[in-house]
Parts: sequence; structure tokens; C-alpha cells
Amino acid sequence: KPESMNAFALISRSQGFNLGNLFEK
Amino acid sequence: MGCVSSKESRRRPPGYEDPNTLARETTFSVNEVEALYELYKRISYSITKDGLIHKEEFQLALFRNSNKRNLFADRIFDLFDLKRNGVIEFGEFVRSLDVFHPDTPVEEKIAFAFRLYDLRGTGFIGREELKEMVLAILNESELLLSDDAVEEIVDQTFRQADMNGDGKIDPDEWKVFASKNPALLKNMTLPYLKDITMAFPSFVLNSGASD
Repeated sequence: KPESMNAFALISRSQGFNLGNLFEK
Repeated sequence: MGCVSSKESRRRPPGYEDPNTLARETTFSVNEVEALYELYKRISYSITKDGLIHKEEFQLALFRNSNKRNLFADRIFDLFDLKRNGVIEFGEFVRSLDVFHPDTPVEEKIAFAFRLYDLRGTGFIGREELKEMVLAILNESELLLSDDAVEEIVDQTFRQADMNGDGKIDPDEWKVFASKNPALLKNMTLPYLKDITMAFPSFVLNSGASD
């Protein structure tokens, strides 16, 4: 439960942070 | 540095910077910087074709959609735009991506993530900022949660991270919290950067380096 209630864990999953997409053609 | 071949300088767009300089200042080799330039060209010529990355081009590369607004993509763009002139130049692109290199010390990643989350640039992460970011990720994920549930997530996070209980997460508290929860920094490392010359082999054709 503590992990699921961690706001930063939620936020870090944003597509906006997924810079790996920059490398996709 | 005044002796630049005129032919060479005419070919280079405004935001271009010497790969040797960038390689000296970052984890990347000259070849890797040149491979990053191939990626940079693809993004920076996708819409405006001026050799600079505009926000719409950044959004297009991230989301396949130049109009998609996203709070966190905005934050990344703003932090990459070191000169704060509304575009990402090549040197800014390389120096910023350097933070995401697998070999970059975790302290640098922790510091960069803190600046991302410090939405108002106050030097700490406040409760309202955290709530705003939680609402943004819920909106992005199309998840519906009651305001009470959102408040509970924010409260619980502050109970864990705000160690002195002053209602703010300062850089030292963030460092301790992120060190204890390394999964939070997963998005700060891009394995792609280890193999960038393999991903963009065409850099060899345009390379000015002899190695």
C-alpha cells in the first residue's frame, strides 16, 4: 500500500517523462 | 575559434555546437555526439525546419502528436531550454540528455528530478504543486479519483518525504526519499543512450571526426 500511495511513483509514469519515445522512428 | 571554414559554417544551423566541445563536457564520445546530431536533426526539421527544436516538434517526437499538451513534457522542455529562449539548441539537447545517460551519477539525476517537480521554481516542492502533478497524471491516464483520495495520496507522500514536517519537500529531503525509492528515478535513465551510434549509424557519413 505505501508504494501505491506514493505520488511521485504515479507521476514518474507520465508519458511526458518517457523520453525513450524520442528515439523511436 | 575564429578560424572556421566558411563552407562548414554555412552548412551548420544556428543551434549547432562543435561535437568535440560537447564530448569534452559530457559522458558522450565525439561519435556519440554526432549520432545524437542525427536524432536532433530528425526532430528539429520535423515541422519548422530551422534546425532548432520547438515545443511542437518536441511534442510530436514524444507523443506522435504536435498538439498534445502534457504538464511533464512542458517541464522537460523548459529544463532542456537552458537559455530560456523557447527552443532547444543542439548543445542544450546533448547537455540535458547527458543527465539521462546510464553512467551519469545518480546525484545528478536526483537533482534534475527535483527541478522537474519544483514547478514554481521556489526551491522546494509544496503540497499544492504535488497535488497539481497528481491531478495531471490522473487526467493523462483518464483515471477518476475523488478529491479525498487525491488528498490522501498527497498526505501519505508528505508523511514519507517531508521529514521535518514543515509542509515542504526540500532538496535534502528529496535526496533521502529518492535514494530510498530508486524506482522513482527509473525515468531518469535512458538505456538507448548507451547504443546511440548503433541507432544512428548514418552519423558516419556526416562525421567530421577521424576516430
